[in-house]
Amino acid sequence: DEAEQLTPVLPDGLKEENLQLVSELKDSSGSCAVDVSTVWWEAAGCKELCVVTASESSVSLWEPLAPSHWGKVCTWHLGEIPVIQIVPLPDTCNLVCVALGELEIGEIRTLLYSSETDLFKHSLVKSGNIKAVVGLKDQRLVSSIRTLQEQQVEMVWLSGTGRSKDRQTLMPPEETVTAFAEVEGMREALVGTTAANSVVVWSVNLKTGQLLRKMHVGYSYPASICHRAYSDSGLLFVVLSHPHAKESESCGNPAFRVVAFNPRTGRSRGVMFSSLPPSPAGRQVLGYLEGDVWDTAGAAVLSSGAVAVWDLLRGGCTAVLPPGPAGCWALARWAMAGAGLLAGQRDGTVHLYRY
Amino acid sequence: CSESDLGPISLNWFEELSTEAPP
Repeated sequence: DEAEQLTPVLPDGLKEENLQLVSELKDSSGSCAVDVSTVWWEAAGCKELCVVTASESSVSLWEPLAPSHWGKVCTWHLGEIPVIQIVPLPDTCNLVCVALGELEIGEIRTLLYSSETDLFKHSLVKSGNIKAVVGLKDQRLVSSIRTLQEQQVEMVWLSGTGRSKDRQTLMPPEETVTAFAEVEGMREALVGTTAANSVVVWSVNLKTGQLLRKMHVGYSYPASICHRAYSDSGLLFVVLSHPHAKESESCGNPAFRVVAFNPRTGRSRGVMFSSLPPSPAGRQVLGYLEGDVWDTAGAAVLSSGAVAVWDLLRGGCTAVLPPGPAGCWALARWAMAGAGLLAGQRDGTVHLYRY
Repeated sequence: CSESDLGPISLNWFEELSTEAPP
């Protein structure tokens, strides 16, 4: 009954049918789940999309078995530093990347299987006071590190064994970079969002890391986080989320926005807003806890323990997963290759939904 | 979006900004 009361109401009624439950996996280790993701994994000539789950002390790889069943392939046990998040590496096979730390990220490690030694190993890629990290196509990782005096922004090219094979320093903006996104279809273009609510654009290759442009997002929507970027007709479109959406209620409570920037002039205009669904009358206004974007779909865990899904180009909420009987949703991640939505609970239960 | 709100648009913005930016 409580879960029902906490479920946000969609204008056209509940559209849970847009999400079809495909399978469930449950980590029975009893440790608290901190993240979930997917990775391509090839073994014995068979390449499959596997699920990765992380608790504070370990990371597990799950392979699809019979329809709607998952089997644990292996577990990497990490050291003293807790795992904070999994860093997905698009189009990479047999390599998992994780961020570890206490309150903030202190280390980035790659996890892999060595057939020579038949061991599941991990390797340190980066350490420091890491403010943002993202995995890009072609086995690249980009991160921002704050030191007392300055900020270091660096791109790392990873080898097949998860070690860095090349590094390129990018010119840092004055403000701390809070998120990165590659510009789709433009291998050398990278964007980032900053703590002062700007979008920055870099040119990235092994020779240069020029900062090309800094463009302000606007003060109405604080703490914008970039998820996707693409260039079309001379404009740079950036998909932003607003983790403090609840606090900017007067602006329509946007969880996600698509903003068009003209990189030549630095001017911008909002193209589409995806607002938080209205909460039932008399209940506390819903807040955005964390989210993820894949293609034109956004998903976020709300403060009610529900997961909401939006069509970012139309601006509408298309589905809501109410909190399950066993508890609230804590994680919402899009699986790679359009395989669907992963919704996770703290007890290690993960549901895969087709969208 | 049009040029009236966003200013002159260039299809080659990335190449142009890369050439103009200091190395």
